[in-house]
Amino acid sequence: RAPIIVCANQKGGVGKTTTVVNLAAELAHRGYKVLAVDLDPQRNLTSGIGFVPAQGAASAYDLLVRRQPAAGLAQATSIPGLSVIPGSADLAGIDIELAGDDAAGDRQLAAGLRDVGEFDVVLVDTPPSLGLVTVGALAVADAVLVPVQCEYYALEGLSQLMATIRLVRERLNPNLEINGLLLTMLDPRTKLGSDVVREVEEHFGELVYRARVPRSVRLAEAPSHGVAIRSYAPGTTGAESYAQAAEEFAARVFHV
Amino acid sequence: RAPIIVCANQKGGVGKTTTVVNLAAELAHRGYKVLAVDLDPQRNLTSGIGFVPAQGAASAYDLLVRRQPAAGLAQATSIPGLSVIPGSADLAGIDIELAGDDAAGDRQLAAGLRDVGEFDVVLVDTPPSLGLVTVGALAVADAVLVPVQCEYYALEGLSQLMATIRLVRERLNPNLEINGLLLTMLDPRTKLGSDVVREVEEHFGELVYRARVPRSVRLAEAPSHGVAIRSYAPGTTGAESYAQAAEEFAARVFHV
Ligand SMILES: Nc1ncnc2c1ncn2[C@@H]1O[C@H](COP(=O)(O)OP(=O)(O)OP(=O)(O)O)[C@@H](O)[C@H]1O
Ligand SMILES: Nc1ncnc2c1ncn2[C@@H]1O[C@H](COP(=O)(O)OP(=O)(O)OP(=O)(O)O)[C@@H](O)[C@H]1O
Ligand SMILES: [Mg+2]
Ligand SMILES: [Mg+2]
Repeated sequence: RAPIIVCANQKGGVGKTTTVVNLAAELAHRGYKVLAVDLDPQRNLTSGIGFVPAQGAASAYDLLVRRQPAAGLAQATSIPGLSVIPGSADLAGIDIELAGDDAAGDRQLAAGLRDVGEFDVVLVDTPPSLGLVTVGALAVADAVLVPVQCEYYALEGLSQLMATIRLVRERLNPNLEINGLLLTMLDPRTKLGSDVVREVEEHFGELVYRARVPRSVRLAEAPSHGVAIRSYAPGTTGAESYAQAAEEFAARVFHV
Repeated sequence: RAPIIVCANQKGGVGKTTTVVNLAAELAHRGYKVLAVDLDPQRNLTSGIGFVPAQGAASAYDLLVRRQPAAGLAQATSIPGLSVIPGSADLAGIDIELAGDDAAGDRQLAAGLRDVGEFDVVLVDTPPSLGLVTVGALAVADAVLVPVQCEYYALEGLSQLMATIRLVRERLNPNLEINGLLLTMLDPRTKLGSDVVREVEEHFGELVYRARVPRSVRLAEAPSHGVAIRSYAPGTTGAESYAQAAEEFAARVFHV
């Protein structure tokens, strides 16, 4: 079964989507068969890879609410080796829609991700909250990848996120590991940036990816063209940092 | 009754908290009696103004779940004229906790904000989602202030936010107005920045604040000191842009 890696952080705007888009593209380029899953009602992953769903195409709503197996929902993208389960705006009210529904009681909303067929890895993007969708994804995940923006509020939110991960491990998913913490939007010239790096590395040691993603306007521009950074601005620091992160990701997940 | 202005945008990291902190501090400096309300379980507003709640102090949980009037929950801060209802981590699971509860059916969760006593204005920070908390705040708001980060994904999310505002106006709160859209984290030297500005101004015209908040590391540093930008880095472009935004805010809300 393909490992399921969920990218999560309830702090908004820390680079979750950007990380899933660019890691997925890098891994596909290296020959892995990748399934990217967009569980955020904002659907930024879907547009970030330039995927335009066909009318009436399957979406993450079929996975979470209709509990369909992921194998039947995956759609090929223009990037060789990369398929996607596109996002759905209908997920916006899911916490309200499903709460009280006994079937959701086990929180195994994303159980369909265990049945993906021929992929090597499943990468999941989540919304900025610790509601049913994110908890549902963590409940079936093998590991969680945490982007950490190198700024103060993002640092503050880490302890709450780690507490939620522990809770999910205790109650829903004893196998849930931490894939790692990836520092994002780092401006090493600022004291704020270097302070956050030091704090995170002191607390989390080996869990922190050696790759650090710099703040780079190229990374903010790429989504408006619907392509990953490796196509939009190859050779830039943004592209190189995600190439390095993909290398480390493969070592952590596939032990190569 | 004091006007209730809710700062909302489901896109994460666009500057909601930064806007509430700095507008609240500016308005308090101009002599208005301001109540800032932290409805985000991340509690960034509470720490951004350097407020450390006393043990067992009242919080936003008392407002939304215990439905207590805001007047009894407001606590004075070190900034003259500014009081706060601090955030609560217990709000993280509120969508699940309250869904199905008939009392929440009317979505008037934040009705206690109508009973604030002697304040001139209530400014509300919300989490990055369109769940019960944000909808509950919009249901009792006089107007909504929308920070718009000058980047692609933030632009994409605007139509979903506007659709939600229209829905709230039709079903829950016919008086809900749009206070305005405030452009944030603008780097005018980039094509991305100027493209977003043009798009937003073409679509929203007069609703867009003339003040534009530049991307400024000072604004990202201020929260780690628990002070507003006007105290942390007076005279910088970040401080000046929020001073100008407060001027426009007062004109829109108090018609001065
Ligand atoms: N390293 C970077 N340098 C500069 N801009 C970046 C970087 N990474 C992401 N961005 C931009 O910052 C914004 C936030 O990133 P992104 O949307 O990926 O975060 P997110 O955590 O997925 O947000 P949300 O919480 O809303 O889902 C986007 O406009 C994105 O293009
Ligand atoms: N104009 C700016 N220039 C540079 N950094 C900024 C600016 N405004 C906010 N920031 C920083 O960007 C990050 C996101 O801002 P903020 O937390 O206020 O957004 P938010 O919309 O409240 O996020 P969330 O969706 O998580 O609630 C914070 O680290 C903040 O300090
Ligand atoms: Mg995202
Ligand atoms: Mg915030």
